[in-house]
Amino acid sequence: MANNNLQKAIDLANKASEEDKAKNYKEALRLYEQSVQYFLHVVKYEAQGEKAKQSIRAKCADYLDRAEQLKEYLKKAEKQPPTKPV
Amino acid sequence: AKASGISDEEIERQLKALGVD
Repeated sequence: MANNNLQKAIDLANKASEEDKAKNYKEALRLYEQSVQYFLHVVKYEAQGEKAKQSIRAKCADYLDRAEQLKEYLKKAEKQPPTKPV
Repeated sequence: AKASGISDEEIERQLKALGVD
């Protein structure tokens, strides 16, 4: 079972949370997305036990929630007009 | 509770929602 995709997904997720902690939200968002894509591939195409699939899906949900938050934050940050002197 | 019952399709949908900038 080529679980290098699983390993890749885990590496990406770890990297994403490092970037997240380092406040590189743009990079963290991209990495969260990539890691979920890999996890999803593993769940769909690399037969895992139902239990393993369920726990991977739950992880995906967490990462997606976090990614959503980062996306919202970035959107707001970008829209933030430069504080014009009143 | 959501996380425990999520399906592949739901994950895919959220991914697309994220990706589409």
